[in-house]
Amino acid sequence: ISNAWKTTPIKWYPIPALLGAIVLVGIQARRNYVADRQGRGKIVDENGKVVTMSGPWTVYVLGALPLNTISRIWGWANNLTLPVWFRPFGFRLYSRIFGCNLDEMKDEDLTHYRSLGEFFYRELKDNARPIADAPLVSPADGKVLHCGSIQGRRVEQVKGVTYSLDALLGLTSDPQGIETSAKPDSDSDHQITDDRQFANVNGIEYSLERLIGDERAGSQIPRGWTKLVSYRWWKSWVRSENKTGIPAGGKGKHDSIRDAHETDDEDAGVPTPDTPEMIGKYANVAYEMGSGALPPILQRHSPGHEGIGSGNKLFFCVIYLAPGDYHRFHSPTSWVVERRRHFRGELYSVSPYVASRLPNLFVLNERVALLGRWRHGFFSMIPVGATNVGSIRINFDKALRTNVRQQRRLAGTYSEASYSLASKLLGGQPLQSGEEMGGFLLG
Amino acid sequence: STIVLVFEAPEEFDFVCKPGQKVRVGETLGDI
Repeated sequence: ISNAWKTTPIKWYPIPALLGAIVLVGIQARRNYVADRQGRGKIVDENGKVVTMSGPWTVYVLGALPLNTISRIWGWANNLTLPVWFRPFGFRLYSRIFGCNLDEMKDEDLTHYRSLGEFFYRELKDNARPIADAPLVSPADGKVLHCGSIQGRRVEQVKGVTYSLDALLGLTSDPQGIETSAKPDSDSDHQITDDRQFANVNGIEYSLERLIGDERAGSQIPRGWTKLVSYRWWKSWVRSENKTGIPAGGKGKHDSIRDAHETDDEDAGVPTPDTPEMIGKYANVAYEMGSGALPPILQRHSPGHEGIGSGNKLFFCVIYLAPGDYHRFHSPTSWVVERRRHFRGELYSVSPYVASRLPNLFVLNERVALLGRWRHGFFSMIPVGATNVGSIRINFDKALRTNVRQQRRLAGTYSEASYSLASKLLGGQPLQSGEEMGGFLLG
Repeated sequence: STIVLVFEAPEEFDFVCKPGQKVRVGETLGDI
């Protein structure tokens, strides 16, 4: 034995890198699976049930990869400045592979794009995308994955695969986990220049009628719409309906509004909308009465946006942007964005292949939910990130930072910002149909 | 990347696009 130990030659063989990677990914997949089974994630659906990743084994392998880190490295690599001589060749090759139309670019000189990231976020010529005269137009170039009406508060990702509307928009998140920043963009505090006109940051004036798309805008929306007006509207509505059985509230979060602007005799017998549940309850009633646009103070607290107007339904549409597509998105209608919710999450691929195999994909991925209203009521637009395009940019929200490295991330939490200062008249950021809103960046 | 639209509209609202159809910015998605 001693002789064999001393004389037998030892020959080392390298373990194939692929085999090593597979083993590591397998271990991580197993850890993720166990964590999901234990309900560590806090994304919940409309029934309060924790939403976790599920699917075939390939999904767990995908989930084991450090997708957020890969996405950030991908973004860094694609923002490296390329040599000028290489740019036309490289970008033409990319265009040929992914089917980009170079003729519709605003700047056709390919040497002006310093990196693939800049080329990816290219602008199009003016009028390259005519905006149809329709209530709802496409916000982006892409493929319609699915569209239809929402049944039972669930949205269909692809045929037969659904996810919770509440989880998508953060309507039933764990209150302990909600991180509220509420930092409106100071640059968006536009000035109202006229009774029916107001200017955006570029000095372009909007017509109220066109923004709201409703003839009521000029007559029924009072000038200088403020929280004071909102509260007075609430009081007058309660008085006119002679509501009984409404519990008189104590010192609530909205009492500062009342204290600042009202006298005691005006308040006699008028309950204060203290709790979100109470406000939401009467917001729904007001919707049913067809009282038109609700004051922002009521809309904000309407639980789950359940105040669907009489004769209305909730609809949805999912549009997938392929790698070669124009990656800026535009407003799909004339509407007012009241707030945004930034959900940090994973960055799974959102290709139709993965979307059809990974339930809750759009709920698990990092996304920005823009919530507001249009002429028919509630309206929302949710850009969802992916591995190769993890960063989402919103033009009128300079504070938004997506796909950033974080030490600790609680699943199901979100940060929220209000755009109420963007236009005090409308209570949010107004957008016209076809107006550029932002886009997706590489990595 | 993907964009999801969720909105309230009258029951008469109807999508003019179909799943799998390619669309471009500004093209009609739905009408009332």
